Amino acid sequence: SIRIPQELFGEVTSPLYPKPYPNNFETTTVITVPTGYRVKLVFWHFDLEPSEGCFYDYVKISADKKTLGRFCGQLGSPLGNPPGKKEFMSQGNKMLLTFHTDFSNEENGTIMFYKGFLAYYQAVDLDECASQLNSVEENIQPKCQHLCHNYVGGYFCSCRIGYELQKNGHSCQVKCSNELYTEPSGYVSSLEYPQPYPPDLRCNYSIRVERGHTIHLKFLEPFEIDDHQQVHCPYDQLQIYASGRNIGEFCGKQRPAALDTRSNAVDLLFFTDDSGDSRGWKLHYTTEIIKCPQPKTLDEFTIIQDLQPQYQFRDYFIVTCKQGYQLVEGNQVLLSFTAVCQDDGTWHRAMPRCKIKDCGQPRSLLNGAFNYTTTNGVNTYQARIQYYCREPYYKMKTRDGSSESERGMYTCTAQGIWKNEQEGEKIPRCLPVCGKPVHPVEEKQR
Amino acid sequence: IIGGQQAKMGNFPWQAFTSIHGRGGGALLGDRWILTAAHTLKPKEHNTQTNVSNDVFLGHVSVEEIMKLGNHPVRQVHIHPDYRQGESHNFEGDIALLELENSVTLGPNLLPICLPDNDTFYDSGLMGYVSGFGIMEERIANDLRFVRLPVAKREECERWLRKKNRKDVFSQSMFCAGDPTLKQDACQGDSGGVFAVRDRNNDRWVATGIVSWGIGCSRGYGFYTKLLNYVDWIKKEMEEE
Repeated sequence: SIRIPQELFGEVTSPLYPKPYPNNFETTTVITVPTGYRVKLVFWHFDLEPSEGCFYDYVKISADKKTLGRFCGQLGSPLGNPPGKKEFMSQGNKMLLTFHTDFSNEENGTIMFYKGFLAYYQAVDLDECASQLNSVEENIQPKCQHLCHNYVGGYFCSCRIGYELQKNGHSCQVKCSNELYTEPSGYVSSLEYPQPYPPDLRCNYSIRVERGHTIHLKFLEPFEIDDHQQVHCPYDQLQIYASGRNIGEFCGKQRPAALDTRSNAVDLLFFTDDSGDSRGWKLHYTTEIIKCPQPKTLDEFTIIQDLQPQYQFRDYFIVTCKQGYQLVEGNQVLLSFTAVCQDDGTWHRAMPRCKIKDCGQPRSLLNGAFNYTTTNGVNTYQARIQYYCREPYYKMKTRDGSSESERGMYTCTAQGIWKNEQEGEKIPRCLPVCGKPVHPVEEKQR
Repeated sequence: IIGGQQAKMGNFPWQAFTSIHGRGGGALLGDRWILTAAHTLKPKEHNTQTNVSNDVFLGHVSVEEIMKLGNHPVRQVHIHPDYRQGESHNFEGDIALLELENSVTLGPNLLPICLPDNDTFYDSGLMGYVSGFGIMEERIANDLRFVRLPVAKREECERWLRKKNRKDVFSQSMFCAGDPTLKQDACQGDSGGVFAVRDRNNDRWVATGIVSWGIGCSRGYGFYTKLLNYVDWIKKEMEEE
């Protein structure tokens, strides 16, 4: 046999062509084209000794372990079987052309001369995927488990969404253990939806959006997950987690209500057992910026500065108190207060209270005392006391034009300090009164 | 006090009882100062530098009771710079202040006396009271006694001193009170106490003099440190503290 170099096209001729071919000759030419191609052969010239059944001289073409024909004679001869313009195609990339001659070429005692043949072959792309469509009907192993893509000189396989092509380039395996969705909205569904989902799934679909946004989930019809009338989701189940917190486990045919997860991180875990014929689920998720609850004061003395109609993630508000009040968080007095809206829609600090300023117990006055002119014992903002000296032994020191009642009047100020209008914090002094005996000497006897 | 009578509680609430070089008197100024005579602290003809206690008692008319009330510790002694301990006939500047460690609480039996602000308090004939725990005739007093004396005419006192051939200095910073015809006077142990005059205009009692010296007791006039001349010094000393 003659193996000709692998080319995309070429010619094959009989020996000595176009001169008459020799007797007693047999050779097989092996035509190969690259893998992914098939061989197409056409005879451009054919002139062989004709015989009944091409018994003497002939050209035999075979491919794919099949004989495609045995040819002899020439176009128009009554005997023989010339190929004419017929195109011969192999299924694979190899075609065999066997040329056989007998010991003579005579016709009625006259030696005849036949030129032989000239054949042209070319590589033709093999559509490996052609059989894919009919593979089920013809019960043959398809080239690809899922999708087949032909190209000149070859083909490749791919898998449907949710599946992953295996190393063998043919098989597809479920791929749903780490599905990540980061768009602001989108659809998530079980594999094959709305066709029945595959068995033995351990799927994890993660939706991650920007902090400060909440993910809303809305399930579509049909919703169908294998269930049991008495036992809660024993076979297959869809679990939903929001920021790691389980917010539901679903199965059955009742579509879950729309969910506001109040989270920017949602995980859907879908487990299936080894059987079932439910159609699965599909949801549409959307995102919305999270809003914090409108801040509300706990008492009438608290002031929220520049109150906004609504607050969202990263917004903040500042709280102050009315005059004479101070911010208190628990037992702690605060100099200022700011609360920031967090990404979970909560405020990072609870609203403080405004507690009335307490000036504390008034300082005691040496050789004097004080009375409350407001509620007795109450030392809070706007409370008033009146200092007085122990008369007649002491007298309050006053400035010119100022009375003792003015000098002795102290008010609890907004700063939490007892203050006199004229003298400020300084408390009055009680000075000794001289020369005023209570029981001066008296002489009756004259 | 010679020829006087026993004081009742609250009659002379400024009266201090001192026990320094023997019995003496004083008067409360403000609530932590005792006005007294310098010679109760540095007696004439008594140059020994022995440490003596400056015991001061206040608030009662009985010696026994006043001592029971407790001593008021003295923080500092201020003697007038004009005082000359070594000049036995010269009681010039016989004034001193005792600054108490602690203020006292005033009450009906413990009140300060006022200081004079004009010369009318020294008009002759003006009656004043002298009180003290000093001797009476030949007996020591157990209780506070007082006597009412008139301010004497300065010339009378000078004449009286000349008649007695005394070299004692009777300066402008002194005044005299009493009447040689009356057996009424202050005496030993009353020194430092004050000559108190009732100021009717202001309804207050004013210390115009400090019991300072005399020739014997109740045999003529008594001589007093004229406080009006020392008011500035007193205020200065008190304000400095």
